Amino acid sequence: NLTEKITDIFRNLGNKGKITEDNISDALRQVRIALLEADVNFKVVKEFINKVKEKAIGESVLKSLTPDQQFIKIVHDELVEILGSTDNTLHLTVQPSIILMVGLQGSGKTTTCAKLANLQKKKNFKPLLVACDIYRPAAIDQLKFLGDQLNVPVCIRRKETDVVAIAKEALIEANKLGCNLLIVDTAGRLHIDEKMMDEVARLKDFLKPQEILFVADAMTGQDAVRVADEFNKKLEITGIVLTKLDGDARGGAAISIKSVTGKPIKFVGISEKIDGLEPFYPDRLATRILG
Amino acid sequence: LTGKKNIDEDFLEALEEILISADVGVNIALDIIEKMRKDVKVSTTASLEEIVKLIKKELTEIIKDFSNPVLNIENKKPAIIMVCGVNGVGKTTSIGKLTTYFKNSGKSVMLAACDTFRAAAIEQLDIWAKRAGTECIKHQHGADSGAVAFDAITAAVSRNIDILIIDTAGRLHTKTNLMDELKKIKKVINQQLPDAPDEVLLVVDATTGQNAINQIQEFNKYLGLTGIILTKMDGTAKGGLVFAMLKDLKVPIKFIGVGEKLDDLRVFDINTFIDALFD
Ligand SMILES: Nc1nc2c(ncn2[C@@H]2O[C@H](COP(=O)(O)OP(=O)(O)OP(=O)(O)O)[C@@H](O)[C@H]2O)c(=O)[nH]1
Ligand SMILES: Nc1nc2c(ncn2[C@@H]2O[C@H](COP(=O)(O)OP(=O)(O)OP(=O)(O)O)[C@@H](O)[C@H]2O)c(=O)[nH]1
Ligand SMILES: [Mg+2]
Ligand SMILES: [Mg+2]
Repeated sequence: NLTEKITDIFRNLGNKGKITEDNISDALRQVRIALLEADVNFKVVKEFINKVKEKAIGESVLKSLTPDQQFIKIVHDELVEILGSTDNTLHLTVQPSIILMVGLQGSGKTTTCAKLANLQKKKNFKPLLVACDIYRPAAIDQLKFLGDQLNVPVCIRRKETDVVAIAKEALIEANKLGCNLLIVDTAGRLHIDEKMMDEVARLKDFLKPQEILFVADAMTGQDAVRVADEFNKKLEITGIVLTKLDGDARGGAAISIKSVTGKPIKFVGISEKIDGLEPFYPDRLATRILG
Repeated sequence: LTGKKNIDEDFLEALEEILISADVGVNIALDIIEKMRKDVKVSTTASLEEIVKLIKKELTEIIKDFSNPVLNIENKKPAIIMVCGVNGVGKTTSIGKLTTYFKNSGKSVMLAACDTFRAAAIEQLDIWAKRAGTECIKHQHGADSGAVAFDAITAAVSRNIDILIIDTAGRLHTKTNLMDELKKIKKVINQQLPDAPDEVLLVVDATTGQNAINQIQEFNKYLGLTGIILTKMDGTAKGGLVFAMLKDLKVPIKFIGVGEKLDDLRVFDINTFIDALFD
């Protein structure tokens, strides 16, 4: 693993402790490979390595008694800084508050909608799930099943072909039922599908949601940067949910997504179950990414 | 002369980045670019096109023995295809597409809804079955997947069906109990019909990074894979994982998913794939 490689590199520099820009380059190269293998985007890795190089060549590593540990600490801390602080607060300051879920196909939006409903219900919100995926076969049934499981109402309009119309109905329904939180599920869509990106932009314009959460699969590769950038440019997302972290994907996509959007990672999905949603802890993910 | 060496180095760095950004993986990318550095032709040619051509040749070398898109479905009736993969990659949708693909070549197809776990998974497959004009064998939500598979094979045999495709629940390869369950389903199939399943296809999402390698390794270990379907190639991900998949794991890519509709399935073609990497 990376820590062992770094330790070896610094050990081979001998006991003179004379660390120079050239010696650091070997260690930096190992970090670069580790981050690329962890699926961090190559442009993000470039910037990251430059930052680490600056810090490592500085006084602390050159004079340190344990330069390998010091170097790893600089790398780890730099990752943690990019990943940001634990900010899983949802800014649900209006009544009713609205959360709009968006993302690529299969990333975990529908499941996360239900998980969020479960979470917020425990915080004494009265959620209404809104079925705005009118395309995927049985998407509405899927959300309905999850809502029923939670005893949370689901706004469904099977015959409706315009998601904004469904959203309109949902606001009326929320009022009727006394729900103070709308969680809106949308169809998975490609960031390059203009028509579908326009649809979710229209939904945003109508609903003016307090939170727009970009749901991303933790195992996403180099493409994560481009996808997140497009969604953010189009919608100005307010937060990120990283799903399927219960697998063994290193999760470097998180670094890519965070650095290109600047938006906080609010939650992580850690199982298929309804309670499988946790707040995001940057140092845990940093350790995982470094392998 | 030194000026030209610098141009080549910039070319090579740019090409290394193209490969890495396509998810080819840092090891394969570095190997190929290192080969280019040592290649006499590269140091004597100035054109980027020539270097790209050489790289394409290297990439083709890696995967040329694995592009037989033929499925092992001609010699048995019913031929059994088991579809598996991690969560959300496109298994159920791909089964709809495969149904259409087979029906277009004159085969009769039947589906088995062996994802009895996820919310509305059975309903989802059933809709694809209706759209593709075929029948779906299903039990109630929560039923035993092995029992559904058993019933489906019985029905496929009695109705003289050419191909039975079995949908399974998405599962992360790290969950040993779920991987054991999948192995048990395969065993049920095999006990009922010798030599079955005839194909065990792993569905992999093209947007996946290096974790795809782990997925293939584990599913291969538990089930023995006969092929891969690489989905969501209509996005901007290039699917460069294919090279590591074929080079190290040797599981052939059979199909590519290029959209969400019934006809959005293509037989995997090496040259088209490699050309697309550099678009
Ligand atoms: N293991 C695991 N599975 C998850 C997690 N989140 C979602 N899933 C699974 O991932 C698959 C896809 O989830 P969905 O909620 O249907 O994804 P989606 O984004 O709504 O999909 P589309 O609507 O088709 O775009 C399902 O099998 C879920 O059970 C997670 O955190 N961990
Ligand atoms: N753009 C695009 N979307 C696809 C493709 N294949 C599948 N999808 C979409 O990906 C999402 C997930 O597809 P499913 O077929 O439900 O995936 P799955 O593997 O069966 O999911 P689980 O059963 O929950 O594990 C759906 O929104 C599909 O429409 C493809 O080739 N391109
Ligand atoms: Mg969904
Ligand atoms: Mg499925």
